[in-house]
Amino acid sequence: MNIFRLVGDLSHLLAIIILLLKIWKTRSCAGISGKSQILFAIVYTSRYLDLPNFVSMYNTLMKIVFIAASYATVYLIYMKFKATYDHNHDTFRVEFLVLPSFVLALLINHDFTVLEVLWTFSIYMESVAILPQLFMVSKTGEAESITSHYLFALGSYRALYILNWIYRYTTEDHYDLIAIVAGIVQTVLYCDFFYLYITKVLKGKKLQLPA
Amino acid sequence: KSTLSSHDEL
Repeated sequence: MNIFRLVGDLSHLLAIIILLLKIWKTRSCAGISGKSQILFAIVYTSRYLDLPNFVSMYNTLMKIVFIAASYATVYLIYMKFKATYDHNHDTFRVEFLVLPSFVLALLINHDFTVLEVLWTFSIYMESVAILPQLFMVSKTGEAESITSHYLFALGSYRALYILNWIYRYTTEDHYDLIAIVAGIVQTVLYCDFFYLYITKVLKGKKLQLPA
Repeated sequence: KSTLSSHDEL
């Protein structure tokens, strides 16, 4: 465990909490892509099937929190606050993300076993899971500040993981090429958003895309 | 080589 990974994990945790609190406090999931949240639930489920493979208390606890929070979020969007779900703007075709991620996981993995292929699938899936949400923001042309904070925390997490991987490569000689490449793709997808966040949201303006 | 047991990250 190094500082980059710890801050990355905390940023990830913060993102999930921000989203749950936003939906709970406003009693609304307006502006949130339910499709992205379903993809994240799929990501955590397929990745943390290795939960019985004990690494540390920290690891186990975080995995359980991520899985539970992702299902809670999906429940809030599709059940409890269904009436506020903006499905007309959540039109990204997720099969274009799920199927290629799965096929790629079958082709490029560390080991051709069920758990390993599912872990690899979750890594590929995670790298693009935010696309329905970003698509929704670009379609409506704006995002609430709280949604922007959520996206910033979620995007920062993988960027911090890249620093963690560089650190681990230099200090432990440990690296996982699948995670690294997917993590870079994931971070690059947020770049446009990061730019808007820094130039607009941090200056107190609403995140609005130029018409 | 990465194996399942080396997936020590989240």
